[in-house]
Amino acid sequence: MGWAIALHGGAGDIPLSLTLGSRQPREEALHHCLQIGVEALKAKKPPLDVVELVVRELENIPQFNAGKGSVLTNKGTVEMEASIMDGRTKNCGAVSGLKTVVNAVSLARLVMEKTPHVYLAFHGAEEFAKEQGVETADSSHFITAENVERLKQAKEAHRVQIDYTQPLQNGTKEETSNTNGEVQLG
Amino acid sequence: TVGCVAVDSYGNLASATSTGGLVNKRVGRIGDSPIIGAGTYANELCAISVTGEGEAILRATIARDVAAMMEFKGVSLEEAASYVIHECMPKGTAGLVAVSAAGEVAMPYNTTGMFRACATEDGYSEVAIW
Repeated sequence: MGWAIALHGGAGDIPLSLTLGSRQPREEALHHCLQIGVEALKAKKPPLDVVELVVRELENIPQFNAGKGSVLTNKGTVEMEASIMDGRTKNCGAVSGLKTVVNAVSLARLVMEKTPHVYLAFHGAEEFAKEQGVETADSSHFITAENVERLKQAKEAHRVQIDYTQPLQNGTKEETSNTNGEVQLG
Repeated sequence: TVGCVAVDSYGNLASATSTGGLVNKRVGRIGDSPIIGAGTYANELCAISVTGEGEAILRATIARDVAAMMEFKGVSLEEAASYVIHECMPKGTAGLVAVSAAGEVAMPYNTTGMFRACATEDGYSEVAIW
């Protein structure tokens, strides 16, 4: 038995032709976050601290879809969500509908540790964030030009899409969309 | 979506997942990431963080399914994670990262790719997309 760590920055239709300019910063970010996690485990930090630390770092990297760089709703806003769970105790915390909290995962941990609840959402979660004094920012902090463009493309294609879905080419029909424009893969 | 799972040398496990959701999602939509058992789960056997199409992941409660297969069928982490992703999920919808209390790592996905990385105490390390 020994320590181990694994992390992800999202799955989806990532093209094999991904340009170096798109690939390199993400690969560097993965290396960087992995190193942070490895050092924390070597320093004997508890796994709960390690996963929070690594996810906070991933949230701060705009190339990934969480925190800064979150994708946009149909209203052009961000609504971020996160959860965390301790395997030993099965204690857990979760948050949804965040518009201003810089690191949603840390608020999820506070829900776990500071309330008798598991899940807080929308204005209740924002109110709890203020009570706890966690770092917040204006919504513009989370919105990137790339995600404004992705929302525009998704709206033009009348679809809801998962991470890294490629834009439809002109004339390409979205075969898996229903009348609401939602992808029906499930 | 981003996520991380970790186990220490004593077999203590934890999991965390965070996301902005889907591009062009309806205001008020909640995905799998904050739902314990769907996008995130950890117990004394394993820890799992999931990414992909939230609605499909919610229907399949895949994080808990991986743990349940290990708990009830006694299969390995690799076998449980692979089965859930490749046999229980529609192709192109999901991937996950998982670690077990014994320090095993699994990172299966049925999408084109998944940004992922892992390391173990014995010196193994991997960063990959496809």
